[in-house]
Formats: sequence, C-alpha cells, structure tokens
Amino acid sequence: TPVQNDLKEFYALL
Amino acid sequence: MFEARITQGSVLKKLVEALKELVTEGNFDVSNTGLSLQAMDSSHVCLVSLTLREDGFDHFRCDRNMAMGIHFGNLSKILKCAGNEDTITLKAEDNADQLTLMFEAPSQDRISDFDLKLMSIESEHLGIPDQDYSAEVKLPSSEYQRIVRDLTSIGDTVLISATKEGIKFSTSGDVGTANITLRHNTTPEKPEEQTFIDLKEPVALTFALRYLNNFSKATPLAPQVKLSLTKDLPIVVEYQVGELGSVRFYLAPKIDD
Repeated sequence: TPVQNDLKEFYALL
Repeated sequence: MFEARITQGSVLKKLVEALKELVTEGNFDVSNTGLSLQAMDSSHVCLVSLTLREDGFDHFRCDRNMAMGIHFGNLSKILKCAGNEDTITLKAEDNADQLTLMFEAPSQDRISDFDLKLMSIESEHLGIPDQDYSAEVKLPSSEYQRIVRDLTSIGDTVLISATKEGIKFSTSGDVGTANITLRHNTTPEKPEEQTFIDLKEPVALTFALRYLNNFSKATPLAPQVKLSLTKDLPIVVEYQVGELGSVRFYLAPKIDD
C-alpha cells in the first residue's frame, strides 16, 4: 500500500 | 495602514470558500506588492499558496509589512454577509488586532462594516523552488472537478499518469476500477474548453483523492486549472484568478512503502 508523504519531506522550512 | 479595495468582491468570497476546509487558519502577509498566504493543512499533506498582486486591486495601500492571522471559518462567516455584487474593502491599522471589512452595494445605498478579530499565528513557511515539471496539463476546471468527484465515489487514491497518449486518472475500490483519459485537444473554439498537455517526460504519481477533490472547491474562480507533475514530487494544482493572482494547491504524493 502506498504511504502518504508529508510535505516537509519535499520542501525545506524557511 | 493597510487598505485594499476590490470591486468584484465575489472573488474574495470564492477564495475563502475554496480554502476554508483545507486550512483552518493562516497569516495574510501584506506588503506593498500585494497580499499572500501560505498555509498547510493540519496533517502537513497539502499546502495552499495564495498570491494576490497589488495591481489586481482597484485600490491598494500598505505602509508596512504585516502578518494578519486569520481564522478562515470566521472570515467566511463575515464574507457570507457580503452581496455577490458588492465592492469589498479590507482595512487594518498597523499592528492592529482586527481587520475591518467594508461591503458596498453597487447602488451605494447599503454600506456595512464588520471587524474580524485577528489571531497570532506561528506559521511555518516552506521554501518551494521554481522548477520545470515533467508534465503540465491545462484543462477546464469543470472537467477536473468532474473527474476527481467521479473517482472519489470509486476509490481513495488516484494514479495520475501522463504519457504521449494523454493524461490518465485511475482508481480502484470495493465496487471495481475506473480509468479516465484526457487527450490533448485544442479543437473547441473557446480556449477555456481546450486541454493542453505539455509533456517533457512520462510521469506517474499516486495521490489521495480526498484532497484533489477538496481543491476543486476553487472551480468557480477560474475556467481552467493547471496540473504540474514531476516524479516523486508534490502535484501542483493551480487556478489563475483573472488579473488578480493565483491560488496553488500542493499535495504530497503517496509513495510505495
């Protein structure tokens, strides 16, 4: 089953 | 002092209706270039990025940068009191703890004002780089709405695959499976009814339909929507709001465990 990723996995916090 | 006036107040009403279920609160960041908002949903799966340019307003003044913490449910309650034809003016003093919304009927015989209490919100801003996408698809926003609504009734997740054949949306669930394919189509005379597929390389990604369906609440804002896809990156679902700006939704993909 595909796992839902968190957006923070992709974009750095400013 | 911040002041922004928009003759077509219904745009603000539609914007807030499009956002309020995804993000409960966020900061309206105002500066002399316009008004922007970046807010994530509570589970950090999707992000809303709103940009309204200063020159898209009928009048815009912002003497100093401010972050106004907005509860969108409360803003929605107030905007529901504005008529669809009303001109809306937003006003706040520097460092104010409230935002004043003034509604003027076209006939000028009814003027109302409401003060919205502002919140102090620690917002987490994500740095989203400008990038080239493997596939960019522009399609009628009503078509996007129909696809995600129909597929939501069949399954929970959708596989979106863009190839030279077109863009395919596939799902499966207890009742069975569904596939909807759109092809590049510039036959309709009206540009807003056309489908443009700009493919640099084939790409296939899986997303939660619940969020894609929620993004389609922005349909009344624009006749077309743009989907941008790149392998292993969030999808961008973008609505251009006339000359005023844009609202973009970013949704993290589901990735095989």
